[in-house]
Amino acid sequence: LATSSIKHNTLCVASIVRYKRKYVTQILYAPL
Amino acid sequence: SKEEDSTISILPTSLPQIHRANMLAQGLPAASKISPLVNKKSKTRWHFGIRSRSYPLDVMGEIYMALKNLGAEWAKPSEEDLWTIRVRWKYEVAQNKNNEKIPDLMKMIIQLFQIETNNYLVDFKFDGWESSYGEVSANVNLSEDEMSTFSAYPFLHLTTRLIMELAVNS
Amino acid sequence: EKIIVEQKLAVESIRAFLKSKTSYDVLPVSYRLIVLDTSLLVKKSLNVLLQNNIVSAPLWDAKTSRFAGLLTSSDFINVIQYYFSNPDKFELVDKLQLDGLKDIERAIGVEPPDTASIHPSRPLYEACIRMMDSTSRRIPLIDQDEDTHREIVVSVLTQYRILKFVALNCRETHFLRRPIGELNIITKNNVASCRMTTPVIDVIQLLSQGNVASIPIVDHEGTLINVYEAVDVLGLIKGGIYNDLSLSVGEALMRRSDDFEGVYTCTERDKLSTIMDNIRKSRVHRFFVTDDSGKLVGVLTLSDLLKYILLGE
Repeated sequence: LATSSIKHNTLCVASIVRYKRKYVTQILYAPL
Repeated sequence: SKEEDSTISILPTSLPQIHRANMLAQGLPAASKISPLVNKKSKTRWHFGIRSRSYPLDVMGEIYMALKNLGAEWAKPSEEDLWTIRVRWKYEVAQNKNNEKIPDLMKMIIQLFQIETNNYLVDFKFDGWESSYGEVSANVNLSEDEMSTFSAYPFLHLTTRLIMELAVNS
Repeated sequence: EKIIVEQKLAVESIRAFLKSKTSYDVLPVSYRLIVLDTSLLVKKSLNVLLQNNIVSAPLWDAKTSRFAGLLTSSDFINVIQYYFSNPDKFELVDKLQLDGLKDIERAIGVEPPDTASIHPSRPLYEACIRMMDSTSRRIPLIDQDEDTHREIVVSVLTQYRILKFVALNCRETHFLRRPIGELNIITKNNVASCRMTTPVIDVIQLLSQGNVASIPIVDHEGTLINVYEAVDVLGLIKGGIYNDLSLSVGEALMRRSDDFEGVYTCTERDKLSTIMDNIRKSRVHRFFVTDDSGKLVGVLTLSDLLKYILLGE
């Protein structure tokens, strides 16, 4: 899990996932 | 293609600096108080997991408390590895329309790492799904390719819940 | 005659290229996909888009663990229109969450965007056709998680990305040497336009009613001076200016950040090969067609270009 510092009361987390032969950094922004 | 016969160009009066100068030249009152949007491309700085400077046992205590408050369950930790938590978390979703049975127990591994003296890192790892009704998900016979269609969003959502719980408690 | 035949053959081979590739092929080897939780406040989502220099993002509903459509500039236009007709509802707008945008659509009576989607391994040609039919300029690529059978948004393809992919990978674009004025692909009639002094709220209505992404600004002689784009609305809201909607569109355009590249113009004499050249080299989203004295003749959008490549000739 990758996390970024909380800004504007918003959390930002991410995971790098392989999709077939490519790599997607799936990033989710959610309210704190 | 021969460049010279192209009449494609950028409209000079549409460039922000020129547009602003033209507007100010007209001396309109509102114009002077509107400043351009600073497109701060603040590069998102990423950390691995979440950092902690508390004592290791305190961190573990906080995590167990947060998991308990969130209704998650965990395997009893083994003596030789106190710093790893194997979590199983029922992911309640609003029942979808065709009521299909989907795996609803997410497994997660939470591990405490020491980076340097009093600098610790809590790492979260997705560890697959189980079904609370005992059925084993039949993804064993998928080919290599299919095996990689994985959506991290349910996992990311639960980690945000846990991070919020830890933030609120601390 | 030779040029006409060459163009016809080139279009056919580009079409064959689009049928031979899948949407998955357009994806970079490694890329980011930013997704917003539907419980996020609309005004916070605006910060996220501007911070990441993007204008749209897929939404994810944690309650159903499903994707809930795309957030686009149209949503922000709806919010501005709702607020303009309900100025007393400032509190509601300020606390509006992304999952409340559907209610705003209903309140102002706009059609919810029908976001068609497509599986990443389908031919690129099919994604283009689906996007054209749904009059949206972007299409989510959806696959299924092998465990939970839940939807995964793998990425979102836009007309811009597809045309760039064609411009970068099809040498045949150099053989599209007929002037665009001959191809009947320029939108000339009833192109909504406005003046620099038009109130920005009226321009926003034009964007919404015409379901277009830009409104040209002309002077009293019809000479093109600037363009107001749907994405400019994000800057307007960011500045909190939407409660001062008496601003003229000229004043609202002063919000534009300095890295705005400017409005691209061309004439009817330009060839599709040079148009595609520019798409290859720069981030251009449409071409305003003017005559030699700079008077507005019409607009050539990426939709017009894509439609010609897919169905023209």
